[in-house]
Amino acid sequence: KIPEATIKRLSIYNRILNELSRDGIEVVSSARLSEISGLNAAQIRKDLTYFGEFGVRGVGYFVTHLRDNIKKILGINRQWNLIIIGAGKLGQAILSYGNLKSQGYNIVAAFDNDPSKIGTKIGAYNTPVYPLTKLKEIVRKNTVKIAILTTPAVAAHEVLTMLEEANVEGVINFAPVKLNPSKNIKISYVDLVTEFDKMVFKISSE
Amino acid sequence: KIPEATIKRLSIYNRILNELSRDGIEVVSSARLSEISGLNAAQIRKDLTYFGEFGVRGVGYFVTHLRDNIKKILGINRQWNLIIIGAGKLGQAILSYGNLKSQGYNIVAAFDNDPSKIGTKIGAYNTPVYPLTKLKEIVRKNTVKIAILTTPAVAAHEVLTMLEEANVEGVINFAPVKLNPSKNIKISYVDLVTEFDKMVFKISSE
Ligand SMILES: NC(=O)c1ccc[n+]([C@@H]2O[C@H](COP(=O)([O-])OP(=O)(O)OC[C@H]3O[C@@H](n4cnc5c(N)ncnc54)[C@H](O)[C@@H]3O)[C@@H](O)[C@H]2O)c1
Ligand SMILES: NC(=O)c1ccc[n+]([C@@H]2O[C@H](COP(=O)([O-])OP(=O)(O)OC[C@H]3O[C@@H](n4cnc5c(N)ncnc54)[C@H](O)[C@@H]3O)[C@@H](O)[C@H]2O)c1
Repeated sequence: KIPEATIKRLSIYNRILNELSRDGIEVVSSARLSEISGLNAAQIRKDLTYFGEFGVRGVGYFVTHLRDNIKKILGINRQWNLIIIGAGKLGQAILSYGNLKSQGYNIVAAFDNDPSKIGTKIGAYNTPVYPLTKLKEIVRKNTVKIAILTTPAVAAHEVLTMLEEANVEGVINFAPVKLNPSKNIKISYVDLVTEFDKMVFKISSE
Repeated sequence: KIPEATIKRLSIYNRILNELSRDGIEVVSSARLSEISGLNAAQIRKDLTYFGEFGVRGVGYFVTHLRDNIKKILGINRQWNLIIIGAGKLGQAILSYGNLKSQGYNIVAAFDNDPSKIGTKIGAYNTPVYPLTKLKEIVRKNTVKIAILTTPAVAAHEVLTMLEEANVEGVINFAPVKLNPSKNIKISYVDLVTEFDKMVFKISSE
């Protein structure tokens, strides 16, 4: 099983390689990747050897070749349709975030139980807001596998049950509550408190 | 230098231990911590031995003793005053997030350049919104060391310069842009795309 920290670093390498390729750079060394990302160069070489031989000794890595391989390893060499449940402040900030679309993530629909939001289009990409009764139909029609959960904590369990019934495979959960998923659905928790703890540690350990 | 992945896990252990202590649980095994967190039990034991001997053979870890030690290691055994620059959708979602306050993070002020927001109070904790001209004064008066950056990418560089002049020590940056900080300020980047990539990998590698 590949550690989550390695997957996170691959995601960072992919983003950097995207930028390098956009700037027309064809070859990059692990030292240069280290400089840009702030990650340790030996760690970068170890990560990339884990999946195969991508570098050329004395030359470095071919940017688009390495990027395409990383995309294949991560499974992001294709488009993904997602839905978001809870079209509040956080939901709308995610819906408007340009980087998601440019990385192949399309949030095709938002869901909410607030009557004043249902039937409207929100966010920078005019995403339609549906009632939860439409969940199964939208998931099926758009082959949605991943849902983002940005409802209040009290609503999260009931929404998860509906997502399981709609055969969604993964939920990225922002609501501060421990969920009890069935075995057919994967949950990942995002808590920004961790980012604050990391910064405090950086400052305190000076 | 302690790897960032270890610090992230310590933050997760701290959160779990807080919940266990709230539920009146006094002792916990690495196996139980593994069950709750989804992290590998051997990795947990390795993390905790790195900083000292906290467990008792055959018994486990004393919850409050371990939690207090982790808080000390991370530097979160005290209150931290923060500011946020950019009181838009993402800024307001962060300002209203209850977990920050309960973990000792007080966002004392928001800053924005939108005249309709300046002079108002926003978010669940009625945080005052100031113009950027008040930055230095607020940072000094409240001993602020960390700022959260949730402005559009185009404004990030100019705001960073102002934060450096105000002697802020760390910036948690959400704007999708590479910053060029002076040597006196630490930057951490948060990009939710990484969370999406991690979920795609989980689903694809089934
Ligand atoms: N994990 C993190 O780091 C983090 C950061 C900020 C906020 N949050 C959490 O994200 C969630 C959203 O925060 P916010 O600031 O956007 O809140 P918000 O109140 O602005 O938005 C919540 C939305 O969910 C909708 N909703 C409520 N019950 C629902 C239901 N049963 N089904 C569908 N929609 C429902 C509401 O109508 C509203 O539109 C909260 O749980 C908050 O604690 C997490
Ligand atoms: N990293 C991530 O995962 C992630 C996710 C969502 C959004 N974002 C980013 O976060 C930022 C905020 O997103 P949002 O949806 O809240 O946008 P928004 O437009 O709702 O909010 C931006 C706020 O910044 C203010 N602002 C603009 N220029 C300013 C300046 N010079 N000084 C102070 N304030 C200024 C605006 O008045 C507004 O209130 C954007 O850069 C967006 O790309 C990042």
